[in-house]
Amino acid sequence: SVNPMAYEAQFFGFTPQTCMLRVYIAFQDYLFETMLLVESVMLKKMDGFPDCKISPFELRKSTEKFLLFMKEHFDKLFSKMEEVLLQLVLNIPKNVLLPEDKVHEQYPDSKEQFQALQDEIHQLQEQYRAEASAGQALRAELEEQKVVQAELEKILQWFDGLENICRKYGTSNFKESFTFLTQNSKKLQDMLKDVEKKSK
Amino acid sequence: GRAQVFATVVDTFLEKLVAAGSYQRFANCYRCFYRLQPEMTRSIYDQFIAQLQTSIKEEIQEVKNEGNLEALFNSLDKIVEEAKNQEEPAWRPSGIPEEDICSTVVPYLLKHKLYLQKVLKVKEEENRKVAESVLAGRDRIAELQQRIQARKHAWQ
Amino acid sequence: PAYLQTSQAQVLSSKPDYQKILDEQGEVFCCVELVLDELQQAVKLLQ
Repeated sequence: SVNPMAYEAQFFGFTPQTCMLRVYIAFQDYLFETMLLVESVMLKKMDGFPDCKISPFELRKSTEKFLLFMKEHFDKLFSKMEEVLLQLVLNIPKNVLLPEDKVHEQYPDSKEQFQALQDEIHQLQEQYRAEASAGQALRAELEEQKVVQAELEKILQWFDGLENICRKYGTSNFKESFTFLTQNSKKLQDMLKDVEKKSK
Repeated sequence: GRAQVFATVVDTFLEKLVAAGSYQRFANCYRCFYRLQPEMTRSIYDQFIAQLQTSIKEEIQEVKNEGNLEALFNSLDKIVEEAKNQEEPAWRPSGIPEEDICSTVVPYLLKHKLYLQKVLKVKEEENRKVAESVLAGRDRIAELQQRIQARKHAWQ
Repeated sequence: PAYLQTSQAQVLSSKPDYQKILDEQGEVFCCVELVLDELQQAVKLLQ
């Protein structure tokens, strides 16, 4: 099975295999280009020798022979280099945790914790909303109380006003006044009876 | 360090490649040309090797610059050094983002929970004070009712 | 309502009927009106 080296890709920003492939293709291209350069230089030099019996075809065969040999060794050596680099350099050991993943070490049972926290938070939010409603209701009652208190105080003031009127017109104590008036009217009735009797 | 190992491995690769493509092998392959111009063959070979080495080294340098590999290698060496006492395998992404994101989100949820607990406490305290005023108001209204009743009874 | 589960649930659930309190004061006026009517009649009688 192929190790995708995803964790290494997270750190480096590229997969190590991609990096090695890029390097391999580049090296291979340089080898081919340089060989072509060698061949073209030789061809140019051969043009300078009119007695030269080497054909371009023969030269090409020599180039192919040398290139084949070089390519074989190149592939073997590159394969070893790739192995070493992937194991020792472009590799994150199994016991190593990258700094950005430290949180996973702190919260290993995060799935259960996440769910429990979500539930708790939901409950707290509901509680807060309820308290906010309760606060509004309490403040509304305070306003209502102001109105009711004002009305009740008005009634007491009305009683005060009534008593002030009575006092203004000379009657601060109705009980005493009525007792006095009742006694006086009884006296007057008695005097009238007396006068009527004496006149008869 | 990784940077050093990287440089050494690449240098070793080049050395061995150059050793494999020796002058003897080169001359053997280009025998016809070698017979014609032995000195020129040597010169061409030397240039070939020099050019190949230069190109390969330049490519490696470009890869290192593009990927910021020097800095990354040093950083990774430090991280590996810090974890040297860890024997257990470390956490790795599970491949299920919904699960992995939980750990990242949990600290924020904990903070949010603490914040909600705090504001809830503040709100409860606020309401407690308002409730005190409400109860005082009710007492006052009850007292006013009693006084009105007393005045009514007095008139009666 | 949701606020009945809150920290001041007891206070909120014992809210008096303020409208009823105000309505009851009408009875006070009726009563005093009766008393004053009686007073008036008594004074006329005495007069």
